[in-house]
Amino acid sequence: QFIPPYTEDCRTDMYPPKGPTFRSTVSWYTIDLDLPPHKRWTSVIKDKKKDLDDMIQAVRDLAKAFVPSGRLIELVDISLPLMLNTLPNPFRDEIKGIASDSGIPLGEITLFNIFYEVFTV
Amino acid sequence: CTSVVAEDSKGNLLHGRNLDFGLFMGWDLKNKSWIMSEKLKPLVVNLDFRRNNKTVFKSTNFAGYVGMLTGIRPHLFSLTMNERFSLDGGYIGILEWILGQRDGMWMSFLTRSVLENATSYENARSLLAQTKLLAPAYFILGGNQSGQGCIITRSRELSLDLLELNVKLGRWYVLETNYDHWEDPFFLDDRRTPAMTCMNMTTQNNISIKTLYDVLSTKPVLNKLTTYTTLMQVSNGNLESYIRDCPNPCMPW
Repeated sequence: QFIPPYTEDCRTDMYPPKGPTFRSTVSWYTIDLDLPPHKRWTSVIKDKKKDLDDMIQAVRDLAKAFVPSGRLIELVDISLPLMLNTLPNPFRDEIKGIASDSGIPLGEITLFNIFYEVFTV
Repeated sequence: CTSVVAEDSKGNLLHGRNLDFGLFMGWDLKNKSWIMSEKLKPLVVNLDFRRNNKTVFKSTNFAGYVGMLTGIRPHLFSLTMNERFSLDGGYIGILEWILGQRDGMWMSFLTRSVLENATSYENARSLLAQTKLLAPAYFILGGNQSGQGCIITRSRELSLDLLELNVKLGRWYVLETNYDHWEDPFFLDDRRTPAMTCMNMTTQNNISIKTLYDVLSTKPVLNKLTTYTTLMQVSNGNLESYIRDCPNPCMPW
């Protein structure tokens, strides 16, 4: 159907995934729960640092579109690290480890981790 | 998002989901895509959480996100969550948290905690239904035995509804998008009807990982927000994921 909502006949023979609706497979990583929380995500972040940085930059750009002065991201960088200290472990220390491994400000990594609660309105 | 738990004619439980995220978070006019959805795609990873060198659970996740949205505890249960929009939403939960009322749990921390610690389908269902949350949500849970599949509709405080598989009544699958199942979906965002049409056409005799992927590949179940598709089978502990694209013409949501 070439007008919204672009419904189509039920697809068949799509599997194994291929063609224009399939971009790529997904890589596997191991998270060792025996490691201290701040070290668990190091190998994942090492591989995905640039992609994580790109995504966070898109969030910064979006925030700047709403508040051009940059005060919104300033608020995130100042206030969310304070809130992080109230989050339960091991989540708190894992988030701190991710911020440390990626070099991305702690408040911005915290914001990513509470995206769901922020966007349910 | 669209999540489905289905039981095949041999009693095997299959669980599939499309993760849709990024609505209204920047539209790329040139590529006709959501900026945030596209930025999230390279971050999709499959994770094998191990303790004492043994798998505890597996998940499909975004690198840098410590909570869980999609996961499987092999041989016990599979779990996905879908966003539930409400005016009594997570921002109120966050405000309460900041003001010191911290008896609720962050949604994705609860799902991770359930995947890590729940010892059975029933135990997982009970934790997901009864734990106080900061934000409303839909939890879609599948088990390892006939009849073990349900949608838990949650407000921040309460479990509002539990819809379970019942093959004797002809309910061989449960399907959730982002609307309460007892109400009609928003008319501009009806992914439920096409998904159910395709499930009904597939029939219980023909449902499999392969045909579940077909259903999740049909527009508008597949749409511009769809980041990944995950397929899980609890009986063999298998989880597989694929990063998706929705070529034009395709619904933005």
